[in-house]
Amino acid sequence: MLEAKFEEASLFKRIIDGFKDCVQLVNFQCKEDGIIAQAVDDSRVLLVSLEIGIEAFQNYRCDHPVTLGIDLTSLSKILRCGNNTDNLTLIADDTPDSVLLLFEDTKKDRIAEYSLKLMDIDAEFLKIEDLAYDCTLKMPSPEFSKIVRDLSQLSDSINIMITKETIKFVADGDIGSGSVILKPFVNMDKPQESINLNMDQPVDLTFGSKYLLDIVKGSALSDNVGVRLSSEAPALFQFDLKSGYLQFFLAPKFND
Amino acid sequence: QARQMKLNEFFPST
Repeated sequence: MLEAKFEEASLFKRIIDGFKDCVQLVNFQCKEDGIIAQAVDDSRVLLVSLEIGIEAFQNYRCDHPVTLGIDLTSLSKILRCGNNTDNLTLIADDTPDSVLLLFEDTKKDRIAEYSLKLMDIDAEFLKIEDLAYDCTLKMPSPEFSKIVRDLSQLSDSINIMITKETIKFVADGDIGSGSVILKPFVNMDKPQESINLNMDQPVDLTFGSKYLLDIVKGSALSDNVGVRLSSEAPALFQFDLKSGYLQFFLAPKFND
Repeated sequence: QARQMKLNEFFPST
């Protein structure tokens, strides 16, 4: 039996909105210690990895591991039926063919109940080992989001270059070019606005704009985005939850 | 022109 209660439906909505536009069919694996999911986009360039730890829930109970195969488009339709401030409980039995979503208005006696049919999703699971990264960057997610949205208008590729004290985003396209340069800094009053950079080796990497535009949709989950870059592996973009995270692994473009 | 790499070129599937 799974009973997973979010204090606010808006958290689960933001999680699903964070990756529903790049993957559609997702297996949510529910275990004693929380819910995990992994999915690869159709072009096999972007991988989404989600972990919702039990601390992110108001109540969580899962006596028996259960996999919920969910079509995110259908799930989104149901999530839109609940109010952001409702309590949301996901309920499934041990061998479910559907999952129940229970929205409870905390101020008035209103309960809405929806049942979502589950799917058998034959998804391959990629084994992601702990990778060694050349650069680790942490910056405000709204700022990262704006840079990606601005530069992606100019080109279908965005170049990220990091040297010791400089983070440079560049787009060079048919209509012109643009670049944004940032320096690490610490904001003592508003630490979430700081930019932290750890660099072992400089990197100069190119990524598809369309995938970065998908990734920045996770910005609603966290004030910050963690970016880990390596010259020899997919980049990792991470939005932390109170307990858990939404991660995107993005394969770079390489010059042949 | 840069070539878009695929995830399988980095991560083995299980």
